[in-house]
Amino acid sequence: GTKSSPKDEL
Amino acid sequence: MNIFRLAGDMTHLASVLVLLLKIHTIKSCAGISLKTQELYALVFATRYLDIFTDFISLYNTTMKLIFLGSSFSIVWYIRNHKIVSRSYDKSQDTFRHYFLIIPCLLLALLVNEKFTFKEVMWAFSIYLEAVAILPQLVLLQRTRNIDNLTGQYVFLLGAYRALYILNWIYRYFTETHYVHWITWVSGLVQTLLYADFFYYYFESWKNNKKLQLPA
Repeated sequence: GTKSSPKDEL
Repeated sequence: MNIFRLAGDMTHLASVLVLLLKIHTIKSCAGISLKTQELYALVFATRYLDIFTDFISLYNTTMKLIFLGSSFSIVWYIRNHKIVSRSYDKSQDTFRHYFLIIPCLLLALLVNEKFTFKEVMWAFSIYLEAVAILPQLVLLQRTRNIDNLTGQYVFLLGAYRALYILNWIYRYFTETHYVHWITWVSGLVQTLLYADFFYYYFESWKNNKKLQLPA
């Protein structure tokens, strides 16, 4: 992966 | 938030409530794997490291606190509660933690969204959640009389995972740039682990017989 994403799931 | 995601979270919450009901009201943890419960506590502790740093919504924070609190209190009850701990059969619950934890940690170091402590821990929690049910499934196979609450608990956990897959499909088609390979592949593996259990669960339900898994 290149970028991390916001974690909106539980 | 779509209906599949909400239903998935509510099913997950219901599974925790069923387990707490069994522990609190019936004061029994018979047929419940402490190994699986300890793995879930580790899953939530490593996944929700962002709880105080990234605010998403009140719903998100509340659910995180519920899952953290309930998973650690369940572990505490099985290990330390005077009456509940008596119903725990250690000799049947033999799965080794590190057999699951170490491969998941190595995989998280190799496959993650970003090589930072928080992201590696997050990936680790996703991989570990996928396999954390294994000690519980092994214990179920060894249990001759699976009580209704234990069967419902595992069924609800599996249903929660299946609903999350529907949520991902929905999001993929309705949101732009919604691609999450790590959660998708792990989530699919996790749901497939329940396939065998689902089969016997529906068979027992259809034939109105007690649930029993073949050894």
